[in-house]
Amino acid sequence: EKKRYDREFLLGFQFIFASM
Amino acid sequence: QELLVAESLGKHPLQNRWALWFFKNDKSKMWQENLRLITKFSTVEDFWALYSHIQPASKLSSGCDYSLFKDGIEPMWEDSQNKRGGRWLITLAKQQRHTELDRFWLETLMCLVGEMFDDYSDEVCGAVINIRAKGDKIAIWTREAENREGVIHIGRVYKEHLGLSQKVAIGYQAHADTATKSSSLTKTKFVV
Repeated sequence: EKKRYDREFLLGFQFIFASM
Repeated sequence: QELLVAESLGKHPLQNRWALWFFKNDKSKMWQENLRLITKFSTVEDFWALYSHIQPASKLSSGCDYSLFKDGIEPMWEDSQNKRGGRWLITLAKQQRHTELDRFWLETLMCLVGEMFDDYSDEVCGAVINIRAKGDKIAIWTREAENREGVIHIGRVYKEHLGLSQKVAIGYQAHADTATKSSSLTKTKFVV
């Protein structure tokens, strides 16, 4: 199965570093 | 092995490993010397770590490029996987550098790393952003300009992700044509 991610899923990780 | 490591860390692996390149136009150096590999990544988390770490495209000086290509493909026409291909080209007006450029580039990167072109994602080689005084350019490069169905599908999906209105047309040019003509005369093979 190809690993696909939609836009919303990807954006969900954008600011993960700020919170870490 | 990389996949196992990524997953064991709880990271989300990407379908491909991607390489981000940076080009700075230094006239005193050979073209190849001006092109530098920044780093490679293959997880969602590492993509964002890199993206949040580098200079936004709109802050680069004129003459610079970013290129994001699948690992193993170099960001140049001559690469064997680019040679028969072409690009969907987005040309921006000068004032769009401050309004749309960064957003368009991020949408482009997400289309690539998220494999958002359905069955045609394997047609994608990479994407390039050129920061130029006369108007910036963003393009998605595909590997086979003759693969009409794949090229058109990628163009339509890309246009949708950029949120371009139906009134705005974007063109696809084969690298073989771009390489031989001045940009204003380059033949457009497909339009969406």
